[in-house]
Amino acid sequence: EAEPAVSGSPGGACRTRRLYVSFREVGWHRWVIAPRGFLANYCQGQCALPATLSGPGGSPPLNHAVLRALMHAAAPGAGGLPCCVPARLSPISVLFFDNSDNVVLRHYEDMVVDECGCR
Amino acid sequence: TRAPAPPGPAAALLQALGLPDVHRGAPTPRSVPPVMWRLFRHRDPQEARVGPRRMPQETTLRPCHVEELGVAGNIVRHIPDRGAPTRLPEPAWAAGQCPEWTVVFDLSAVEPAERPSRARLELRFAAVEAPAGWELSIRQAAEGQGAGAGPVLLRQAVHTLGTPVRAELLGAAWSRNTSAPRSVRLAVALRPRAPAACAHLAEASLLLVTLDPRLCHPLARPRR
Repeated sequence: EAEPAVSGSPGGACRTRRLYVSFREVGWHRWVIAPRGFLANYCQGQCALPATLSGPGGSPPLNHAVLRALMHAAAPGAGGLPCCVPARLSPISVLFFDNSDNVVLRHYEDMVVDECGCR
Repeated sequence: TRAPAPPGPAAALLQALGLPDVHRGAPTPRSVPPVMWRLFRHRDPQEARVGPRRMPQETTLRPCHVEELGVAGNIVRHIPDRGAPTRLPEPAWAAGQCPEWTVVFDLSAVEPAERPSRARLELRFAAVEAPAGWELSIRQAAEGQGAGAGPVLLRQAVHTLGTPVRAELLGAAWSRNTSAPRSVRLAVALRPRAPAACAHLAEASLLLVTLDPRLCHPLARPRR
């Protein structure tokens, strides 16, 4: 269940978009006990100037990304724009049955996009 | 001989998530132990964030640490006793002699890279209380009936059977700082300290906490 993707340019600045991952949708609901799904989110949007400089979502852009955006503004097409990617992620815990019918609680890092940035 | 087929995308994805096998589908129905629900609710940041009860621990949760159990770890398993279905009916107990039960835990799902930090044996007994209390003893059990048991690994006093009896196996059943064995077979005995009726082992389980360093990011480095 995702927020509609932005296609092509201009499309808006790079930012976090809503994406809910349902374990039923991916067919894991018989062995994943909890949660039923989680808000994973994703990143999409343009990393052109000035959005690249402002650091959407509060995440400072990499110097490299700023220079690439500057280069692109000066000579479009040379190397393209920086990428809009996760800049800060958070973990989730998943409770599930394993193949030996043990009940397992596992902690997974980097499962939820909290913040996107131009990289 | 033909080389094994490369894993498909689904298997590769599960391997990346630390699940070596494609899940076989529907598990055998069994209830989820309350301790696992408690640990899940404590650990789950999304539940803490969006749930009606905002948890004060949200900001203080340490990565790769199980706060409720006070140990390092990122995987907690509740492993049921596999010996119960094959356990023989207890014979008529001779005076002063209480039975010994064999409990078996299958740890084959634990990967060699995982480092156990807690292995808590949990035993539920049915018994009339003994005024002087009980003594729990645990020995390594050998394979096969009548094969005997090894030396005592652990001995501890038990004051009441009203709550589950817990015993830490790490450092007793196997060494700390080593991988978990493929399986653990233990001979469990509970004897009253003064003449009293014997207890009956109703349920046994193992709560195993491990740390898989591959899933544990090092602490964030300061920005340069």
